[in-house]
Amino acid sequence: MALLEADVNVQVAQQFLSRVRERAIGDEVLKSLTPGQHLVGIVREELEALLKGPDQKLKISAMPPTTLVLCGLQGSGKTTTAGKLGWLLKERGNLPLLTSVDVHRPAAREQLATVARAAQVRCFEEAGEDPVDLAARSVYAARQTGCDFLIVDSAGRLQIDQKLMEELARVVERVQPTEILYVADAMSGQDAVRSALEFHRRVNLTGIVLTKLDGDARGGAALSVRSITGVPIKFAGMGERPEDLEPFYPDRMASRILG
Amino acid sequence: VQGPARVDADLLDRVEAILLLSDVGPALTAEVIHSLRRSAPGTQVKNWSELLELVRGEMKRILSAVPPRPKASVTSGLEVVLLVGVNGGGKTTTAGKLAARWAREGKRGLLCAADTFRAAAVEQIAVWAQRAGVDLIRHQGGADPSAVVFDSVDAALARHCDFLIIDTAGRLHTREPLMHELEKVVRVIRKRIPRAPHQVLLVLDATTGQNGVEQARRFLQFAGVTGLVLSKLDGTARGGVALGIAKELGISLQWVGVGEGVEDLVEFDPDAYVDGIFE
Ligand SMILES: Nc1nc2c(ncn2[C@@H]2O[C@H](COP(=O)(O)OP(=O)(O)OP(=O)(O)O)[C@@H](O)[C@H]2O)c(=O)[nH]1
Ligand SMILES: Nc1nc2c(ncn2[C@@H]2O[C@H](COP(=O)(O)OP(=O)(O)OP(=O)(O)O)[C@@H](O)[C@H]2O)c(=O)[nH]1
Ligand SMILES: [Mg+2]
Ligand SMILES: [Mg+2]
Repeated sequence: MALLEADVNVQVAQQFLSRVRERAIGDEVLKSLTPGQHLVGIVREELEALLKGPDQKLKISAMPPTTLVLCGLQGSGKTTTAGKLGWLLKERGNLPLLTSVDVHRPAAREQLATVARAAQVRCFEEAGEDPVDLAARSVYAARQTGCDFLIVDSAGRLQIDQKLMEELARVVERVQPTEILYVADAMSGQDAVRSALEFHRRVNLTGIVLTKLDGDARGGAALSVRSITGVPIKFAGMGERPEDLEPFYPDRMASRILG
Repeated sequence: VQGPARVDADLLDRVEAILLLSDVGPALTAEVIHSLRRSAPGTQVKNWSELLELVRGEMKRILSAVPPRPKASVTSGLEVVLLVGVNGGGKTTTAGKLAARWAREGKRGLLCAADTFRAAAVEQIAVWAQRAGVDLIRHQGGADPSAVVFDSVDAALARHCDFLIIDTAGRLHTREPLMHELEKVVRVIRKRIPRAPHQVLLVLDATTGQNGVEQARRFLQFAGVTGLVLSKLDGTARGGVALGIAKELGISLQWVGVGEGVEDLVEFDPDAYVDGIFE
């Protein structure tokens, strides 16, 4: 019940609980002097283990620029996250170029340009109407200007929108990114798994960014998405400013989900 | 001695799964299942469609139990609508859609760009104002939102508008200073027009989980929410948290966003909504 209140997906919660039950039996919780505490301990450990991923760092391409594509549902925080990633890379000495292939949302490209300026990083601002062509030209621009990272912000889209999912697949095909990051809202409910799974099926996600964690949503969607897709959660969005991106901490997330 | 459960346990399990997956939430789902199980001993619910009828009835009852808000007698002929909500829910898009709808109905109105904070927020709503064929009141970037709001109310009165739609910046309900800023915006409107804002619409993303109830609670407290807009219902999420919000806070669902185009806003229809959950 608590897991469901925390927005953990119904099936994920059931699977999780049966794992805990197995371990509890194996661990002989009942023989412990403090069975309640012991059980909570097991739950916490299992949660952390599930949330942890093998590669939580950003991968680097052998051949610069390393290209990252951000994708996800409408309003999840992609454009803002693009700025934050730019900031993070700049702070560690890289030279990122931000680019937006969102030709759908009003003033989307202006938004990224403004965000890039705030993060003090470069933005590809050439005009363009075709996302695939824009993406290709950005890669070229990154190479020409010696940028070692290219961050591609894409339009929000529904995973059931065939046309837009194909558009995303074509952008990915064209720029061959090293990382494809799914940007998901931490306050998402049961449906988070469905959308993440479909995005993963279409473009093979390499990482997840969980945004708006500065709110008080328990964030159970994190557990669901991570365990069902197997994709590691790499970053946590903790606010609206360029510096508000943190590495993802599985132990903190576990405590939060448990409330 | 209680009578036999009048509904087959397997059928109830199926209903429970659907309600949970639609974000109705565990507590409210349990309540619904419980009332289905016990409400009329003696009659047997034999099949899925019969059970669905009962569930539909139960859900519609929850959604319409909210007393329809008495239309505040609009003293100046101007209806002021304030859009609020957490980040990324669809406020700006909804503002544009609503303005377009009312303009199409022959009403005269204004949009107010009260999000003076977020990158390209004014540029975004400017495009929507153009699409709606409605003028936009805007200030320089970084201006005090209360100042733009004040100016927009003045302008709407001066131009004898029928409506003024104010789009505010997204804010997490946990950020006290931002919630106080919103409270101030409401006060500024009220000082100028005592019965305003006539509508305060909370725009909620249909993908929102149980945190949606807490969001609604806070926005009700600081901004006096009068109605809910459930956006992005064209996706696969069902926005079941709207039921909890109706039940616990008495906020009625009024509009549904079904896409990113200017026409993609429909009046809330309980039958269509519940059908969407069970198809
Ligand atoms: N508090 C908070 N707000 C965030 C965070 N990330 C993004 N936002 C806000 O969420 C809203 C939506 O962010 P965007 O970056 O425009 O989202 P998007 O995914 O690019 O949206 P679309 O392009 O329309 O799909 C904005 O108001 C952002 O400032 C975060 O980590 N914390
Ligand atoms: N599919 C779909 N997308 C929507 C709907 N309503 C809004 N959107 C999209 O959701 C994203 C966010 O919408 P905005 O209107 O910018 O949301 P907002 O609440 O004003 O965001 P902030 O001002 O940053 O807090 C945009 O990409 C919109 O096109 C809807 O009903 N359906
Ligand atoms: Mg964007
Ligand atoms: Mg907005």
